[in-house]
Amino acid sequence: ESHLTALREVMGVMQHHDAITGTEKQHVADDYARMLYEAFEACSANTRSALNQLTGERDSFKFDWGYCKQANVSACAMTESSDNLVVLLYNPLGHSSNDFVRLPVKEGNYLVRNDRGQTVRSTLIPIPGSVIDLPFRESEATHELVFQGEQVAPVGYKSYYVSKEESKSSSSAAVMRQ
Amino acid sequence: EDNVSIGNDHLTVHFDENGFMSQITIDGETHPLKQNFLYYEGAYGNNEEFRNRSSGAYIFRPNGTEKAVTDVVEIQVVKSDLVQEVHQIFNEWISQVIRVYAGQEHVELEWLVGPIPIDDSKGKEIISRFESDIKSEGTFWTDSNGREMLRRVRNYRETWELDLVEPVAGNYYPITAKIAVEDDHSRMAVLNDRAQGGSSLVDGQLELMVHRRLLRDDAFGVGEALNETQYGAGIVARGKHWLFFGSSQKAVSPTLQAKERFLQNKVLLPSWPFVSAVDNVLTYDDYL
Repeated sequence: ESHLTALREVMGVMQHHDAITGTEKQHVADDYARMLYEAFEACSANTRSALNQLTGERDSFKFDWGYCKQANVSACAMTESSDNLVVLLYNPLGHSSNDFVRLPVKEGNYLVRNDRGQTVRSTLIPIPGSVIDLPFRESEATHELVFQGEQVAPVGYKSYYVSKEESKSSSSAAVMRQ
Repeated sequence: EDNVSIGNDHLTVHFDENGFMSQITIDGETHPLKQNFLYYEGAYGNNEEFRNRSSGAYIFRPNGTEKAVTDVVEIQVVKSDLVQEVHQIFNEWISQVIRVYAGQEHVELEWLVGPIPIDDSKGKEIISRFESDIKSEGTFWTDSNGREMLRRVRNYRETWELDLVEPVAGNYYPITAKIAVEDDHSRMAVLNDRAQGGSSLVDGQLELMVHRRLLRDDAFGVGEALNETQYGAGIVARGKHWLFFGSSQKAVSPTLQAKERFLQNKVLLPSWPFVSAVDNVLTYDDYL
Protein backbone atom coordinates (compact mmCIF):
# COMPACT_ATOMS: atom_id res chain seq x y z
CA GLU A 1 0.00 0.00 0.00
CA SER A 2 2.84 2.41 0.76
CA HIS A 3 4.30 1.81 -2.71
CA LEU A 4 0.98 2.56 -4.38
CA THR A 5 0.52 5.66 -2.23
CA ALA A 6 3.93 6.94 -3.32
CA LEU A 7 2.78 6.90 -6.95
CA ARG A 8 -0.65 8.30 -6.03
CA GLU A 9 1.03 11.25 -4.35
CA VAL A 10 3.35 11.92 -7.26
CA MET A 11 0.43 11.76 -9.68
CA GLY A 12 -1.24 14.39 -7.49
CA VAL A 13 1.79 16.64 -7.90
CA MET A 14 1.75 15.99 -11.66
CA GLN A 15 -1.68 17.61 -11.86
CA HIS A 16 -0.17 21.02 -11.25
CA HIS A 17 -0.75 23.14 -14.36
CA ASP A 18 2.97 23.61 -14.94
CA ALA A 19 3.53 19.84 -14.94
CA ILE A 20 0.64 19.32 -17.37
CA THR A 21 1.82 21.91 -19.88
CA GLY A 22 5.59 21.82 -19.42
CA THR A 23 5.83 25.42 -18.23
CA GLU A 24 7.85 24.56 -15.13
CA LYS A 25 11.47 25.58 -14.69
CA GLN A 26 14.03 23.01 -15.78
CA HIS A 27 15.15 22.08 -12.27
CA VAL A 28 11.50 21.49 -11.36
CA ALA A 29 11.08 19.26 -14.43
CA ASP A 30 14.12 17.30 -13.31
CA ASP A 31 12.62 16.94 -9.83
CA TYR A 32 9.31 15.73 -11.28
CA ALA A 33 11.23 13.09 -13.25
CA ARG A 34 13.03 11.99 -10.07
CA MET A 35 9.79 11.70 -8.11
CA LEU A 36 8.07 9.71 -10.87
CA TYR A 37 11.06 7.39 -11.22
CA GLU A 38 11.19 6.59 -7.51
CA ALA A 39 7.43 5.94 -7.28
CA PHE A 40 7.52 3.84 -10.43
CA GLU A 41 10.36 1.75 -9.01
CA ALA A 42 8.44 1.24 -5.76
CA CYS A 43 5.37 0.01 -7.63
CA SER A 44 7.40 -2.48 -9.66
CA ALA A 45 7.39 -4.67 -6.53
CA ASN A 46 3.58 -4.63 -6.61
CA THR A 47 3.55 -5.46 -10.31
CA ARG A 48 5.87 -8.42 -9.75
CA SER A 49 3.73 -9.67 -6.89
CA ALA A 50 0.52 -9.32 -8.92
CA LEU A 51 2.01 -11.19 -11.87
CA ASN A 52 3.14 -14.03 -9.68
CA GLN A 53 -0.35 -14.32 -8.23
CA LEU A 54 -1.96 -14.16 -11.70
CA THR A 55 0.19 -16.99 -12.96
CA GLY A 56 -0.83 -19.10 -9.98
CA GLU A 57 2.58 -20.69 -9.54
CA ARG A 58 3.96 -18.34 -6.99
CA ASP A 59 6.90 -20.47 -5.99
CA SER A 60 8.07 -21.28 -9.49
CA PHE A 61 9.05 -17.71 -10.33
CA LYS A 62 12.30 -17.01 -8.57
CA PHE A 63 13.34 -14.24 -10.87
CA ASP A 64 12.37 -10.62 -11.32
CA TRP A 65 9.89 -9.53 -13.91
CA GLY A 66 11.03 -6.36 -15.55
CA TYR A 67 9.59 -3.63 -17.71
CA CYS A 68 12.45 -1.97 -19.49
CA LYS A 69 12.81 1.77 -19.05
CA GLN A 70 15.22 1.95 -21.99
CA ALA A 71 12.57 0.78 -24.46
CA ASN A 72 12.30 4.29 -25.91
CA VAL A 73 15.82 3.94 -27.36
CA SER A 74 15.29 0.28 -28.40
CA ALA A 75 17.56 -1.00 -25.65
CA CYS A 76 17.03 -3.53 -22.87
CA ALA A 77 19.83 -5.12 -20.88
CA MET A 78 17.72 -8.19 -20.19
CA THR A 79 16.57 -9.04 -23.73
CA GLU A 80 19.91 -8.36 -25.36
CA SER A 81 22.02 -10.37 -22.94
CA SER A 82 19.91 -13.49 -22.29
CA ASP A 83 19.61 -16.61 -24.44
CA ASN A 84 16.26 -17.59 -22.95
CA LEU A 85 13.46 -15.25 -21.96
CA VAL A 86 9.89 -15.47 -20.81
CA VAL A 87 7.86 -12.58 -22.19
CA LEU A 88 4.51 -11.89 -20.57
CA LEU A 89 1.96 -9.60 -22.21
CA TYR A 90 -0.67 -8.11 -19.91
CA ASN A 91 -3.67 -6.62 -21.73
CA PRO A 92 -5.28 -3.77 -19.72
CA LEU A 93 -8.18 -3.33 -22.16
CA GLY A 94 -11.73 -4.60 -21.81
CA HIS A 95 -11.47 -6.42 -25.13
CA SER A 96 -8.89 -8.82 -26.52
CA SER A 97 -5.77 -7.47 -28.14
CA ASN A 98 -3.18 -8.69 -30.61
CA ASP A 99 -0.37 -6.14 -30.24
CA PHE A 100 2.96 -6.58 -31.92
CA VAL A 101 5.95 -6.98 -29.60
CA ARG A 102 9.39 -5.56 -30.38
CA LEU A 103 12.30 -6.79 -28.25
CA PRO A 104 15.79 -5.27 -28.66
CA VAL A 105 18.26 -8.12 -29.30
CA LYS A 106 21.63 -8.88 -30.84
CA GLU A 107 21.66 -10.30 -34.34
CA GLY A 108 21.04 -14.05 -34.30
CA ASN A 109 18.40 -16.73 -34.69
CA TYR A 110 15.52 -16.66 -32.26
CA LEU A 111 12.64 -19.02 -31.66
CA VAL A 112 9.40 -17.74 -30.15
CA ARG A 113 7.03 -20.36 -28.75
CA ASN A 114 3.70 -20.08 -26.98
CA ASP A 115 2.25 -22.01 -24.05
CA ARG A 116 0.69 -24.62 -26.34
CA GLY A 117 3.98 -25.85 -27.73
CA GLN A 118 3.58 -23.94 -30.98
CA THR A 119 6.13 -21.82 -32.79
CA VAL A 120 5.03 -18.22 -33.17
CA ARG A 121 5.96 -16.42 -36.37
CA SER A 122 8.73 -13.87 -35.72
CA THR A 123 11.21 -11.75 -37.61
CA LEU A 124 14.35 -9.71 -36.97
CA ILE A 125 14.31 -6.07 -38.04
CA PRO A 126 17.44 -3.87 -37.89
CA ILE A 127 17.33 -0.92 -35.50
CA PRO A 128 17.89 2.30 -37.50
CA GLY A 129 21.42 3.68 -37.35
CA SER A 130 20.09 7.01 -36.08
CA VAL A 131 18.88 5.22 -32.93
CA ILE A 132 21.97 3.03 -32.50
CA ASP A 133 24.21 6.11 -32.79
CA LEU A 134 22.43 8.12 -30.07
CA PRO A 135 25.31 9.32 -27.88
CA PHE A 136 23.75 8.33 -24.54
CA ARG A 137 22.50 4.89 -25.68
CA GLU A 138 24.42 2.08 -24.03
CA SER A 139 23.25 -1.08 -25.73
CA GLU A 140 24.51 -4.00 -27.78
CA ALA A 141 21.13 -4.52 -29.44
CA THR A 142 21.30 -4.10 -33.22
CA HIS A 143 17.93 -5.61 -34.10
CA GLU A 144 14.41 -5.90 -32.80
CA LEU A 145 12.72 -9.29 -32.58
CA VAL A 146 9.14 -8.76 -33.75
CA PHE A 147 6.21 -11.07 -33.10
CA GLN A 148 2.48 -10.70 -32.58
CA GLY A 149 0.65 -11.39 -29.35
CA GLU A 150 -2.21 -13.77 -30.15
CA GLN A 151 -5.64 -12.71 -28.89
CA VAL A 152 -4.58 -11.74 -25.39
CA ALA A 153 -7.73 -11.92 -23.26
CA PRO A 154 -9.35 -8.79 -21.81
CA VAL A 155 -7.58 -7.80 -18.58
CA GLY A 156 -5.61 -11.02 -18.98
CA TYR A 157 -2.19 -12.14 -20.04
CA LYS A 158 -0.34 -14.47 -22.34
CA SER A 159 3.26 -15.59 -22.09
CA TYR A 160 5.87 -16.58 -24.65
CA TYR A 161 9.19 -18.39 -24.42
CA VAL A 162 11.95 -16.79 -26.52
CA SER A 163 15.16 -18.73 -27.06
CA LYS A 164 18.30 -18.01 -29.03
CA GLU A 165 19.00 -20.85 -31.46
CA GLU A 166 22.03 -22.08 -33.33
CA SER A 167 20.08 -23.04 -36.45
CA LYS A 168 18.69 -20.63 -39.01
CA SER A 169 15.27 -22.23 -39.11
CA SER A 170 13.82 -19.95 -36.45
CA SER A 171 13.10 -16.23 -36.89
CA SER A 172 12.95 -15.07 -40.49
CA ALA A 173 15.44 -12.42 -41.52
CA ALA A 174 13.95 -9.38 -43.21
CA VAL A 175 15.03 -8.51 -46.75
CA MET A 176 16.83 -5.17 -46.83
CA ARG A 177 17.37 -2.78 -49.68
CA GLN A 178 19.40 0.42 -49.55
CA GLU B 1 15.89 3.42 -58.66
CA ASP B 2 12.77 1.28 -58.57
CA ASN B 3 9.59 2.68 -57.14
CA VAL B 4 9.57 1.94 -53.44
CA SER B 5 6.41 0.78 -51.71
CA ILE B 6 5.47 -1.10 -48.55
CA GLY B 7 2.14 -2.57 -47.61
CA ASN B 8 -0.11 -5.47 -46.71
CA ASP B 9 -3.49 -6.89 -47.79
CA HIS B 10 -5.26 -3.64 -46.88
CA LEU B 11 -3.03 -0.82 -48.05
CA THR B 12 0.14 0.15 -49.90
CA VAL B 13 2.28 3.19 -49.13
CA HIS B 14 4.32 4.56 -52.04
CA PHE B 15 7.49 6.65 -51.94
CA ASP B 16 8.76 9.07 -54.57
CA GLU B 17 12.21 9.24 -56.15
CA ASN B 18 13.38 11.60 -53.39
CA GLY B 19 12.46 9.21 -50.58
CA PHE B 20 9.31 10.99 -49.35
CA MET B 21 6.02 9.21 -48.73
CA SER B 22 3.96 10.23 -51.78
CA GLN B 23 0.83 8.09 -52.25
CA ILE B 24 -1.37 5.56 -50.54
CA THR B 25 -3.44 2.82 -52.21
CA ILE B 26 -6.54 1.59 -50.39
CA ASP B 27 -9.25 -0.63 -51.88
CA GLY B 28 -7.67 -0.28 -55.31
CA GLU B 29 -7.76 3.52 -55.25
CA THR B 30 -4.53 5.49 -55.12
CA HIS B 31 -4.53 8.89 -53.40
CA PRO B 32 -1.74 11.46 -53.15
CA LEU B 33 -0.43 11.53 -49.58
CA LYS B 34 2.83 13.31 -48.79
CA GLN B 35 4.62 13.53 -45.47
CA ASN B 36 7.53 15.78 -44.60
CA PHE B 37 9.25 17.45 -41.67
CA LEU B 38 9.40 21.24 -41.61
CA TYR B 39 10.25 23.83 -39.01
CA TYR B 40 9.18 27.28 -37.91
CA GLU B 41 11.71 29.70 -36.49
CA GLY B 42 10.61 31.06 -33.15
CA ALA B 43 9.81 34.77 -33.03
CA TYR B 44 12.11 37.02 -31.00
CA GLY B 45 10.35 39.91 -29.32
CA ASN B 46 11.37 42.43 -26.69
CA ASN B 47 8.64 41.11 -24.37
CA GLU B 48 7.61 44.66 -23.48
CA GLU B 49 4.26 44.67 -25.25
CA PHE B 50 1.65 41.97 -25.57
CA ARG B 51 2.12 41.70 -29.33
CA ASN B 52 5.87 41.60 -29.15
CA ARG B 53 6.56 38.54 -27.07
CA SER B 54 9.04 35.79 -28.00
CA SER B 55 8.01 32.25 -28.81
CA GLY B 56 8.53 30.27 -25.62
CA ALA B 57 7.20 27.68 -23.19
CA TYR B 58 3.71 29.22 -23.01
CA ILE B 59 3.19 30.52 -26.53
CA PHE B 60 3.95 29.25 -30.02
CA ARG B 61 4.74 32.28 -32.15
CA PRO B 62 6.58 31.54 -35.40
CA ASN B 63 8.65 34.16 -37.12
CA GLY B 64 7.23 33.82 -40.63
CA THR B 65 6.51 30.72 -42.61
CA GLU B 66 7.82 27.19 -42.34
CA LYS B 67 10.89 25.73 -44.03
CA ALA B 68 11.38 22.16 -45.21
CA VAL B 69 14.34 20.43 -43.58
CA THR B 70 15.50 18.73 -46.79
CA ASP B 71 14.68 18.02 -50.44
CA VAL B 72 16.03 14.49 -50.49
CA VAL B 73 15.60 11.69 -47.95
CA GLU B 74 17.98 8.76 -47.64
CA ILE B 75 15.99 5.55 -47.27
CA GLN B 76 16.45 1.90 -46.46
CA VAL B 77 13.65 -0.59 -47.11
CA VAL B 78 13.12 -3.57 -44.82
CA LYS B 79 10.54 -6.20 -45.75
CA SER B 80 9.39 -9.30 -43.92
CA ASP B 81 6.17 -11.30 -43.59
CA LEU B 82 5.21 -9.60 -40.33
CA VAL B 83 6.15 -5.99 -40.96
CA GLN B 84 7.45 -3.82 -43.78
CA GLU B 85 9.42 -0.66 -43.02
CA VAL B 86 11.03 2.30 -44.73
CA HIS B 87 13.80 3.87 -42.65
CA GLN B 88 14.19 7.53 -43.59
CA ILE B 89 17.03 9.92 -42.78
CA PHE B 90 16.04 13.54 -43.36
CA ASN B 91 19.19 15.15 -41.96
CA GLU B 92 21.63 14.74 -39.05
CA TRP B 93 18.91 15.30 -36.46
CA ILE B 94 15.66 14.03 -38.01
CA SER B 95 14.92 10.43 -38.97
CA GLN B 96 11.80 8.31 -39.16
CA VAL B 97 10.59 4.75 -39.63
CA ILE B 98 7.37 4.31 -41.61
CA ARG B 99 5.97 0.81 -41.05
CA VAL B 100 2.99 -1.31 -41.98
CA TYR B 101 2.27 -4.42 -39.92
CA ALA B 102 0.61 -7.46 -41.48
CA GLY B 103 -3.17 -7.32 -41.17
CA GLN B 104 -3.28 -3.77 -39.81
CA GLU B 105 -5.28 -1.02 -41.52
CA HIS B 106 -3.10 1.89 -40.42
CA VAL B 107 0.40 3.19 -41.06
CA GLU B 108 2.78 3.73 -38.13
CA LEU B 109 5.33 6.56 -38.27
CA GLU B 110 8.05 6.50 -35.60
CA TRP B 111 9.89 9.83 -35.62
CA LEU B 112 13.19 10.75 -33.97
CA VAL B 113 13.99 14.45 -33.73
CA GLY B 114 16.93 16.16 -32.04
CA PRO B 115 19.19 17.54 -30.85
CA ILE B 116 17.76 20.59 -32.63
CA PRO B 117 20.77 22.67 -33.72
CA ILE B 118 20.99 26.23 -32.42
CA ASP B 119 24.41 27.20 -33.75
CA ASP B 120 22.66 29.72 -36.00
CA SER B 121 21.19 31.30 -32.82
CA LYS B 122 17.66 30.58 -34.02
CA GLY B 123 15.06 28.70 -32.03
CA LYS B 124 13.21 26.08 -34.06
CA GLU B 125 9.84 24.36 -33.78
CA ILE B 126 9.65 21.12 -35.79
CA ILE B 127 6.46 19.80 -37.38
CA SER B 128 5.43 16.65 -39.23
CA ARG B 129 3.05 17.56 -42.05
CA PHE B 130 0.71 15.31 -44.05
CA GLU B 131 -0.64 16.57 -47.39
CA SER B 132 -3.59 14.97 -49.17
CA ASP B 133 -6.08 15.96 -51.90
CA ILE B 134 -8.99 15.95 -49.43
CA LYS B 135 -11.16 19.01 -50.02
CA SER B 136 -11.66 19.90 -46.39
CA GLU B 137 -12.83 23.48 -47.06
CA GLY B 138 -11.16 25.01 -44.03
CA THR B 139 -12.58 22.51 -41.55
CA PHE B 140 -10.76 19.99 -39.40
CA TRP B 141 -11.42 18.05 -36.19
CA THR B 142 -9.37 17.82 -33.03
CA ASP B 143 -10.01 15.70 -29.94
CA SER B 144 -11.00 16.98 -26.51
CA ASN B 145 -8.55 15.19 -24.24
CA GLY B 146 -9.27 11.85 -25.91
CA ARG B 147 -13.04 12.21 -25.90
CA GLU B 148 -15.38 13.80 -28.49
CA MET B 149 -13.97 15.35 -31.64
CA LEU B 150 -14.45 19.12 -31.92
CA ARG B 151 -15.03 20.86 -35.24
CA ARG B 152 -12.50 23.61 -35.96
CA VAL B 153 -12.76 26.09 -38.80
CA ARG B 154 -9.64 27.85 -40.00
CA ASN B 155 -9.52 31.62 -39.27
CA TYR B 156 -12.88 31.45 -37.48
CA ARG B 157 -14.33 31.45 -33.98
CA GLU B 158 -17.94 30.52 -33.28
CA THR B 159 -18.77 33.33 -30.88
CA TRP B 160 -16.94 36.43 -32.11
CA GLU B 161 -15.68 38.16 -35.24
CA LEU B 162 -12.08 37.10 -35.60
CA ASP B 163 -9.32 39.41 -36.73
CA LEU B 164 -6.44 36.94 -36.82
CA VAL B 165 -3.04 38.59 -36.81
CA GLU B 166 -1.14 35.32 -36.26
CA PRO B 167 -2.35 33.03 -39.06
CA VAL B 168 -0.28 30.01 -38.02
CA ALA B 169 -0.38 30.05 -34.20
CA GLY B 170 -3.95 31.38 -34.22
CA ASN B 171 -5.10 28.20 -35.95
CA TYR B 172 -3.18 25.78 -33.69
CA TYR B 173 -5.14 23.57 -31.28
CA PRO B 174 -4.12 21.05 -28.60
CA ILE B 175 -4.04 17.49 -29.94
CA THR B 176 -3.93 14.85 -27.22
CA ALA B 177 -5.25 11.89 -29.22
CA LYS B 178 -6.33 12.65 -32.81
CA ILE B 179 -6.64 15.24 -35.59
CA ALA B 180 -8.60 14.62 -38.79
CA VAL B 181 -9.80 16.10 -42.09
CA GLU B 182 -12.38 14.73 -44.48
CA ASP B 183 -14.58 15.48 -47.49
CA ASP B 184 -17.45 13.58 -49.07
CA HIS B 185 -15.18 10.79 -50.28
CA SER B 186 -12.07 10.47 -48.13
CA ARG B 187 -10.92 10.91 -44.60
CA MET B 188 -7.44 11.22 -43.08
CA ALA B 189 -6.73 10.99 -39.36
CA VAL B 190 -3.49 11.07 -37.41
CA LEU B 191 -3.35 9.72 -33.85
CA ASN B 192 -0.50 10.77 -31.55
CA ASP B 193 1.14 9.28 -28.48
CA ARG B 194 1.49 12.52 -26.45
CA ALA B 195 0.01 16.00 -26.33
CA GLN B 196 1.12 18.08 -29.31
CA GLY B 197 0.07 21.26 -31.06
CA GLY B 198 -1.60 20.72 -34.41
CA SER B 199 -3.53 22.35 -37.21
CA SER B 200 -4.74 22.20 -40.79
CA LEU B 201 -3.40 25.40 -42.34
CA VAL B 202 -4.26 24.38 -45.92
CA ASP B 203 -7.17 22.23 -47.14
CA GLY B 204 -6.26 18.52 -47.04
CA GLN B 205 -3.27 19.11 -44.77
CA LEU B 206 -2.61 18.07 -41.18
CA GLU B 207 0.42 19.02 -39.12
CA LEU B 208 1.63 18.17 -35.64
CA MET B 209 4.46 19.83 -33.73
CA VAL B 210 6.82 17.13 -32.53
CA HIS B 211 9.68 19.04 -30.89
CA ARG B 212 10.78 22.63 -30.14
CA ARG B 213 13.90 24.32 -28.88
CA LEU B 214 13.80 28.05 -28.20
CA LEU B 215 16.34 30.55 -27.00
CA ARG B 216 14.22 33.30 -25.40
CA ASP B 217 11.84 33.40 -22.47
CA ASP B 218 8.31 34.43 -23.51
CA ALA B 219 7.79 36.53 -20.35
CA PHE B 220 4.68 34.69 -19.21
CA GLY B 221 6.28 33.58 -15.98
CA VAL B 222 8.65 30.66 -16.34
CA GLY B 223 11.67 32.92 -16.63
CA GLU B 224 13.63 30.45 -18.76
CA ALA B 225 13.97 29.73 -22.46
CA LEU B 226 12.57 26.35 -23.58
CA ASN B 227 16.05 25.01 -24.21
CA GLU B 228 16.26 21.58 -22.64
CA THR B 229 19.56 19.74 -22.70
CA GLN B 230 20.76 16.29 -21.79
CA TYR B 231 24.41 15.29 -21.55
CA GLY B 232 25.31 18.79 -22.77
CA ALA B 233 23.34 18.61 -26.02
CA GLY B 234 19.78 19.47 -26.99
CA ILE B 235 17.24 16.88 -25.98
CA VAL B 236 16.21 14.12 -28.40
CA ALA B 237 12.54 13.15 -28.72
CA ARG B 238 11.19 9.91 -30.19
CA GLY B 239 7.53 9.14 -30.67
CA LYS B 240 4.84 7.74 -32.91
CA HIS B 241 2.03 8.88 -35.16
CA TRP B 242 -0.58 6.48 -36.50
CA LEU B 243 -2.11 7.38 -39.85
CA PHE B 244 -5.52 6.27 -41.06
CA PHE B 245 -6.67 7.03 -44.61
CA GLY B 246 -9.84 5.74 -46.25
CA SER B 247 -13.44 6.30 -47.18
CA SER B 248 -15.43 8.88 -45.23
CA GLN B 249 -18.70 7.18 -46.14
CA LYS B 250 -20.82 6.58 -43.06
CA ALA B 251 -22.62 3.67 -44.79
CA VAL B 252 -19.42 1.60 -44.67
CA SER B 253 -19.40 -0.57 -41.58
CA PRO B 254 -17.36 -0.35 -39.46
CA THR B 255 -16.69 3.30 -40.28
CA LEU B 256 -13.16 4.60 -40.41
CA GLN B 257 -13.93 6.62 -37.27
CA ALA B 258 -14.87 3.43 -35.42
CA LYS B 259 -11.59 1.83 -36.46
CA GLU B 260 -9.72 4.93 -35.30
CA ARG B 261 -11.42 4.72 -31.92
CA PHE B 262 -10.41 1.08 -31.44
CA LEU B 263 -6.85 1.87 -32.47
CA GLN B 264 -6.82 4.81 -30.05
CA ASN B 265 -7.61 2.42 -27.20
CA LYS B 266 -4.94 -0.02 -28.36
CA VAL B 267 -2.13 2.50 -28.76
CA LEU B 268 -2.83 4.57 -25.67
CA LEU B 269 -3.39 1.50 -23.47
CA PRO B 270 -1.11 -1.05 -25.12
CA SER B 271 -0.27 -4.45 -23.68
CA TRP B 272 2.41 -4.25 -21.02
CA PRO B 273 5.39 -6.41 -21.94
CA PHE B 274 7.27 -7.94 -19.01
CA VAL B 275 10.47 -9.83 -19.68
CA SER B 276 12.32 -12.24 -17.49
CA ALA B 277 15.71 -13.80 -18.14
CA VAL B 278 15.43 -17.55 -17.52
CA ASP B 279 18.88 -18.81 -18.55
CA ASN B 280 19.69 -21.95 -16.51
CA VAL B 281 16.46 -21.49 -14.53
CA LEU B 282 13.56 -22.48 -16.71
CA THR B 283 13.64 -24.70 -19.79
CA TYR B 284 10.86 -24.61 -22.35
CA ASP B 285 9.51 -27.88 -20.94
CA ASP B 286 9.48 -26.37 -17.45
CA TYR B 287 7.72 -23.32 -18.85
CA LEU B 288 5.07 -25.52 -20.53
